[in-house]
Amino acid sequence: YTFFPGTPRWPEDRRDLTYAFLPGNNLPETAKAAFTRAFQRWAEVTPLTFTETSSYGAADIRIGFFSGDHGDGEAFDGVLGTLAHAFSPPNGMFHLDRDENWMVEGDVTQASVSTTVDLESVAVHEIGHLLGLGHSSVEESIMYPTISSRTRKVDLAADDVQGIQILYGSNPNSNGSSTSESATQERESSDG
Amino acid sequence: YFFPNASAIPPSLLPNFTSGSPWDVFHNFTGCHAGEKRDGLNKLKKYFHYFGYIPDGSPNNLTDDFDDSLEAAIKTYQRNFNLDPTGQLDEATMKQIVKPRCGNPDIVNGTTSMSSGKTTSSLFHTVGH
Repeated sequence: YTFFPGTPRWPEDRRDLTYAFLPGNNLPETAKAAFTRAFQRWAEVTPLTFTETSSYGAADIRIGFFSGDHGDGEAFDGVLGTLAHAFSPPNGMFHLDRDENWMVEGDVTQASVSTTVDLESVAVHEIGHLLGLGHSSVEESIMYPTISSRTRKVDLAADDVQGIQILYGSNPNSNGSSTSESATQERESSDG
Repeated sequence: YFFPNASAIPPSLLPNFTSGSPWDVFHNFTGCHAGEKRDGLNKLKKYFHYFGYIPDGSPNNLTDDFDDSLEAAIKTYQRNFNLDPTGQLDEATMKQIVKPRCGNPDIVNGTTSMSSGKTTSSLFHTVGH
């Protein structure tokens, strides 16, 4: 695990974080549910909680899907390539490439379209950035920078848990059994 | 495009279903080595610049030469991704390069802790992220 320069984290008086979706995206409930599950994975191992709010402007974490140049100097590039990016705490901006073929539930490894990307997998990774983690060389970790299409990788690895608990400590309500090694289902696809 | 499940939308109805990765063209550089000059190699250099492996200068000034900066970038990339740090664009390295990935850089200011294991401080990213 790594951290951003200066090891930024959400301050101690902000442990109950809110998140909101860009209203103009009109996300289906199934897509929102994928983000909810992703947040829950980090909540299980930290004292942090995450609650959806309808107030996009006031939310701690603001989630939006954008195409190409969307004003932050980090343009998206269409199908595959870069999938998403997120900012360090306490910025809270979480951007995803609107041009990807996102799968929101079901078995992505069986997707008929080779460019299908699992939304929950990417969301778990980017939330790690939003909380202060950088990229990791541990291939099994969520914070490893790459993920093939038609791949699902959503379980936090020991590396991820160790990193995030240095920033925030552990979940006081956890019995410690929620930590699991990453289980990745991968089907080699044409892109790699 | 949101797929509710694996078979909900026929591929033929998806405008982008035939599109590949914007990085697929990099496969053409497999086997390219130090000292060579190859048309379009500056795009691969821009990739490494974007993710922090070529830290200096403007991405618009990158040439098509397989120079020392590119070789060093490849070696660092290979270390970060647990590949043999040869500095060459072998198939294993290229296969990793073209994989879809997070847009956040791996390195800032030419320094990475990604491959060094358990560090508590990392020169990872610029102010923007």
